Amino acid sequence: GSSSVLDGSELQPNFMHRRLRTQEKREMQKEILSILGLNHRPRPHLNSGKYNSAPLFMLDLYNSMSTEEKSDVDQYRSLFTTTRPALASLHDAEFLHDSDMVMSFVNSVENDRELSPQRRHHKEFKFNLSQIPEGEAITAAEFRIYKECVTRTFRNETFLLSVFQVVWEHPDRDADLFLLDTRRLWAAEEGWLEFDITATSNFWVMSPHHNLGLQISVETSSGWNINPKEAGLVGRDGALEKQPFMVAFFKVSEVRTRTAR
Amino acid sequence: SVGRRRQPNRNRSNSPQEASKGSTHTADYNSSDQKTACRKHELYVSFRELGWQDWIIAPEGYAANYCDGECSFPLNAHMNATNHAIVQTLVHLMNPENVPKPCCAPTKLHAISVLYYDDNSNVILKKYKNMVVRACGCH
Repeated sequence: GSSSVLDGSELQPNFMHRRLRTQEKREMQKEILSILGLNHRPRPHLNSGKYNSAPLFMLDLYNSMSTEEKSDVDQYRSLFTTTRPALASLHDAEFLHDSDMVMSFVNSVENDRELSPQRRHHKEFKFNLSQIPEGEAITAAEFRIYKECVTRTFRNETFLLSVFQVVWEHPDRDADLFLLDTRRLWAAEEGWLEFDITATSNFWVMSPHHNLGLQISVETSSGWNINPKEAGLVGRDGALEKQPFMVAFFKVSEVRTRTAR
Repeated sequence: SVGRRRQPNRNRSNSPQEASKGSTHTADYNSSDQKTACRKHELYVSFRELGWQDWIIAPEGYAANYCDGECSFPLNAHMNATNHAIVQTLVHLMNPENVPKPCCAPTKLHAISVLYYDDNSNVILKKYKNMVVRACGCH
């Protein structure tokens, strides 16, 4: 009744309307899901809070899109520099402009594995890319991790953060890693760090069994490996709005036609 | 030949014969036409009322709108009528049994963006083209 899609108040007074029956309502829901390109209603598991960093980042992007109906990049630029650059950057605005879809992925690693003594401070991240809709091609992808200021422990210290792609895992020894990027960080630095993982993500989409995730390591300027947490990098036990995540921008690569149901 | 016959169920004063009788009738035609003419009607699809707020983060719903109304001769009143709609009307008048009138349909459609969770709690922001009717016209 009141939950029907056809709300009488929105219709003209002379429009003869009726309430949808339960079956009709279900059919209507199916039709709207079909318009949205979905086979079924998603059932997300939001145990760790609805609005952690990934949804907040996406909400930032959404708000920037919904306030504009304009299309040129300059307008996105002004929007991002004048309103809320908290999570989404100008960089993202430009990707957004060229994208048909943006998707964020939460880190699915729940417990740290026992790694070798050489890699005991490495942290692992895994992202489930299995639900990327067909016909979407990744045009850009980023791994994002938040760094907090740590001047109390490491005054004037610099760190070297390395991001690796896990290429192969072995039962009896450390995994083979491929170095994707390194970044020198100041102890006092605070904010989101973005790493381009476009090529890696495309590889994972083409070859899902090779999606073995990422690893990061942190070295001090004197070459000591330290726990990323000591360098201020926020992990799973940190604040919800600072959780690491991955974001990918997509372009539709094929014409989608709705098939008859 | 256009005014040769009149369909029994069309008692509205918009037939060509009546339209040609004089200005008074034309005025009548216009007043009734305004009520039934092809135009945009408001219709809000509420994701909230569908009980989908657990997976659709934004928006709460969207003004999809729809087009409804008559596309009757003459089409001057329908500012958004396509050129072909005028030809379609003329052919309909000549052969009303077999050729339909032009359709009242969207002439301008806009996109919306939807932000939602998938089953893995990943978040998707997607642009959907042609979701909102901005203008209607006769095709």
